[in-house]
Amino acid sequence: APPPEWDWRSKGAVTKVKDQGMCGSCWAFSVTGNVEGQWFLKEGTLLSLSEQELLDCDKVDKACLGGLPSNAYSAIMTLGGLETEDDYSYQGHLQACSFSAKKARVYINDSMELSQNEQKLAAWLAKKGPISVAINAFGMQFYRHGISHPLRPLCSPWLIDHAVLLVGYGNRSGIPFWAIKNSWGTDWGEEGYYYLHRGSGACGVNTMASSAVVN
Amino acid sequence: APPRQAADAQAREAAYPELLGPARFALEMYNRGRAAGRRAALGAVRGRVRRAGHGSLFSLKATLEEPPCNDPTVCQLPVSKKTLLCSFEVLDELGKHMLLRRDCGPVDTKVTGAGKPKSDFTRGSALISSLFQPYSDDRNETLSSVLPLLNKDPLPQDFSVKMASVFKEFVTTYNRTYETKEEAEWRMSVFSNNMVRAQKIQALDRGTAQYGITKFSDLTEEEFRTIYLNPLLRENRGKKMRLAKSISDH
Repeated sequence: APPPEWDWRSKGAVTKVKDQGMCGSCWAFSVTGNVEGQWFLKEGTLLSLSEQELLDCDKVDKACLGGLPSNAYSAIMTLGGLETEDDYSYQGHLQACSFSAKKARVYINDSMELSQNEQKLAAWLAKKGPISVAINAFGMQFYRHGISHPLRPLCSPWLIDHAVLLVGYGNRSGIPFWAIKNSWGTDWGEEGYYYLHRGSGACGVNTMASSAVVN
Repeated sequence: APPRQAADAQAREAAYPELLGPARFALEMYNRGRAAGRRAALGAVRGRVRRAGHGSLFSLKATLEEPPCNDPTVCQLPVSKKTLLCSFEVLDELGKHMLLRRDCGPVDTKVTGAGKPKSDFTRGSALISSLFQPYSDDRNETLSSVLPLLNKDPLPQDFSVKMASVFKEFVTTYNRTYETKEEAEWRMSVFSNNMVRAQKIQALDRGTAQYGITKFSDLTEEEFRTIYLNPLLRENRGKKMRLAKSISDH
């Protein structure tokens, strides 16, 4: 059974909260957050990685109009890796691809889909690092703090429209939660984080969990 | 009489000519930002009015006729002409209108098959529409306990002044600038409507979350979805990935 709680932020595996700006690029932030964690666990170095490279060079996805983590992992493998945020900084709109393989600091070997069982997801997270997930963003426009637990029909797992990163889990006053890193800046939510009920499949959090593989 | 009946006693059916001004304002707000050929038209309208501060609060029910859309640059799939049933709350104070609430939904003319098993999704959407159905005058307890600003009778004397000061604080906090006075008025209407939406979401949350004013509070739901969300995620899963072994399998 997984530990009762876990938080990769306290273990140095999570970079600061970023801000996607007026652009539907959450998918890129969810994937770079996962790869940052995988690289940290494999190499012991935490690097802030480039989302702009994915916006500009992942030709399968649609930059600010949306994308899918599974396509993004493929694009990273095809391109030959990811540059750092400093080397390929975020602009928040599509540009011509200027990726340079010589500058790539991180590579991945594969990607995989994770279990839809939240108990198994917690065990995987505690052992293997932050997880890329996709959720229904119902109510997040007005979320300020606390553990969100919307009625299921209002936050249907069929209407997934946002990608984020699971960085930890635990209980607050006996209520189980996922600690979720969002990409809307630190002036939203709990310093950029969103807390969602764990164990009830809330908002489809368990339906599209995935991770890169770094051998 | 209990407060609610007293409130309703003060609310009275409004004559059609009296409704036209608020109804046209609500339609103008609904059509804002739309090209000429894409604007909805006002169908039938009826409603009630009650005293509110220095003015009147109109609770309207109106049908809107949405024009057909065949232009793929505007609507991804062709949309035939459709009728919406809308509920609006318009505050008319000192000659100024403010749209406090807007709930619109398709007029459901289909009769679902009796006993037809509802998928989780269908049942959910039915529940959503019942939870968020056009606002009726006989407020149910949930909303009346949740929407203090709109349910005090009479409305606080300077309701729109209160709302204006909250909005002003929002503008300062999030360093908003609007190009024109009309834009600022429009954004305040959106902000006010969003306050009501946030309170509804709050009332229906089973966790400990707090909802309220955020940096997105002056965006309509459509704007927020279009700019910040990623509907591609629901359309397909993209490239199939292999399934990871569970930790216990390792």
